[in-house]
Amino acid sequence: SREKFLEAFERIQEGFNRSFITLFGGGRAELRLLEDEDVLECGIEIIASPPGKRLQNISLLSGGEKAMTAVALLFALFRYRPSPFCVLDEVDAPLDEANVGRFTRMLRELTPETQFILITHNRRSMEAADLLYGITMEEPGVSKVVSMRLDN
Amino acid sequence: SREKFLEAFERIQEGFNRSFITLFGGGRAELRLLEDEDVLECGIEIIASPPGKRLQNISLLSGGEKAMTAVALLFALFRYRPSPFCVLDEVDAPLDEANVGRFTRMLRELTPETQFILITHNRRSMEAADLLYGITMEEPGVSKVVSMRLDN
Amino acid sequence: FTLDRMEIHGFKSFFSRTAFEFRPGIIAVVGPNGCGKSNIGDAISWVLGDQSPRSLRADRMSDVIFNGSESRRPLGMAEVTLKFMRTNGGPAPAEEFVVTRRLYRDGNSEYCLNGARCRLKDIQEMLLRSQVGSRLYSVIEQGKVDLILTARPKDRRGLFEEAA
Amino acid sequence: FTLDRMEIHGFKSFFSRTAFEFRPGIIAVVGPNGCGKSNIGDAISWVLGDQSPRSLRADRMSDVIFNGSESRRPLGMAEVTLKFMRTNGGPAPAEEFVVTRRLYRDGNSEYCLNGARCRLKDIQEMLLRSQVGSRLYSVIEQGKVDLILTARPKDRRGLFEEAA
Ligand SMILES: Nc1ncnc2c1ncn2[C@@H]1O[C@H](COP(=O)(O)OP(=O)(O)OP(=O)(O)O)[C@@H](O)[C@H]1O
Ligand SMILES: Nc1ncnc2c1ncn2[C@@H]1O[C@H](COP(=O)(O)OP(=O)(O)OP(=O)(O)O)[C@@H](O)[C@H]1O
Ligand SMILES: [Mg+2]
Ligand SMILES: [Mg+2]
Repeated sequence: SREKFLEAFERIQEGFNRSFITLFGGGRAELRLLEDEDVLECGIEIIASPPGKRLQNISLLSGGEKAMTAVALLFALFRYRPSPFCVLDEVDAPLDEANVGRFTRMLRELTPETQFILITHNRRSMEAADLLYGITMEEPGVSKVVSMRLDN
Repeated sequence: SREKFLEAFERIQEGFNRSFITLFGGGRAELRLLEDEDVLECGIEIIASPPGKRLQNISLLSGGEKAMTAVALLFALFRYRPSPFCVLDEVDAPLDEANVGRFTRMLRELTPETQFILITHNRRSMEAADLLYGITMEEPGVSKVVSMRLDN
Repeated sequence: FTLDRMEIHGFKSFFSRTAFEFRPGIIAVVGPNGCGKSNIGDAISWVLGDQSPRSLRADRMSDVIFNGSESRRPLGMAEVTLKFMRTNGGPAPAEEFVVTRRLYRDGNSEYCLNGARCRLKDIQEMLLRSQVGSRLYSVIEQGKVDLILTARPKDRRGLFEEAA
Repeated sequence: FTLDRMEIHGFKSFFSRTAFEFRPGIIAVVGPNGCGKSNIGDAISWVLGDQSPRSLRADRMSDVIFNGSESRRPLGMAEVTLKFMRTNGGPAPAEEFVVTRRLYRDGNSEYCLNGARCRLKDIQEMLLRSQVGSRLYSVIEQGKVDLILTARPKDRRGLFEEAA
């Protein structure tokens, strides 16, 4: 129904701006309904501007800025309609150290409502984890779990 | 012409297998012409099998394995028809430490015929460089070169 | 409900029966390239009912059955089991449910809920009722995070409608 | 021929005139997210004649002109200059050539070879003659390395025909 969608949209849009500001330490972001059509059919536009930068096409954002913007939007959807778990496969690959820090702190804020499984090569991400699973292929072609470390 | 293409194809295919074995420390890879049509029109298929693993669809390869396979093919094209320079933008992002090492050693083998510009967040890659350029945005939105370090 | 435990057997690179215990909070999965980390994410999507081989990097669904290595023969079946648990606090007993999916080389498929054979539909209803959530944004695949940014405005809407 | 020196002025985030000296071997470009590293790769593609805004992450070519920041106004022109050099060894003098490209807000474009106005065609011929090489595999864009693997078999052929 129209009201239901608009109400969800408003809340997600708010969450998107808040997550964006948390992840970027500033700037602003919003979602816009392309009003040329019925609210039940029209597309959704993403506007995002990192701190200190002028607003322009999101395609011009850097690789790391795009990853952070996408994560901010996904977390806004998550906050509105939580899923008890979320598997994030190497989303931290394009991020610099400072951004990995902000990213993992945001994950921390979203627990315990959500359980995160973070597949990563990044040391900072590993340090932020409560539990570490190590996977190897001692025997080629055959996966094996070799370690499980519980931090407090 | 048909002969010219086939001769280039043979040499590139050989180079691909060699680069793949160097990057993966084993395994095998080949290129195949989809012979259902004229050699001047048919598509080219990629077959790749990391060490110890059975041959299957390249789509099933991991993120890092795909990056390495793509790099092996690009380097094979490079060896056949060198370009004096190559800009590699974060191709090392999905690679684990051991693979970054093999990757940078391969870059080293291809110099001095080729000058590599390696955009990276990875420490191992930085250590392999002869020259390091640091870029920042002290003033938001404005790029500035802040450091240039020459190693020997 | 939270993820409690998973067993993977014969799914992609998991030749041996492998168990994972989940804890609340942040779990990091690490290891060298190609060791099987993303395959774990695929196993979770698959046991929750994913019907698209492409989202599992496969051409055919049978590609997810362990296909052999240089020293092992292919297996005839892939199986993933995932247990969810809800602690209700206080003296109330914890609730749990267990989802299992099997695929055989001949193409036959089985789904089980708490050990009893059922249809995919029953699994989907259970997941909906327990609010375990859609897989649309529960599993963010490697290299796919910015799809939401490059998607056409109308395609993006699908995620919002699902949340709404 | 090798890359010798580049100047970027008003191109994307390079508001100030910025110079880069190139050396043989491996040059690493590092810095935080969004600081301008990939924009350097874009500048190289652009000065060598790239006509496609999309490969530069832009909608229109005018998007590559510095668009302002919270404390700076937009500029009216983007300019990139790239100098190539060939040391011929021994007493023979080194050869060099310099390529410049400018784009103005009004849409006007200029190309220069060794400081003299020329057409794009002259630049392309110079690059061919000096074997500086195609941009098809000289600049591997961020996140794009596995396009060669996901490309359809016939599309992939383009790279081989170019090399052949
Ligand atoms: N059906 C199958 N049988 C056996 N092995 C398989 C099967 N399907 C996939 N694999 C293997 O699994 C490996 C990929 O695993 P996965 O994608 O989980 O790696 P990863 O740990 O995520 O690595 P990366 O860090 O590079 O992303 C590939 O080498 C592939 O050959
Ligand atoms: N015309 C322009 N005017 C001003 N700034 C621009 C312009 N075009 C792009 N930018 C800015 O350049 C930045 C992106 O730069 P770039 O892609 O080079 O970053 P990067 O250093 O590669 O980062 P990452 O490590 O995340 O890939 C964006 O923040 C964008 O706003
Ligand atoms: Mg992976
Ligand atoms: Mg970049």
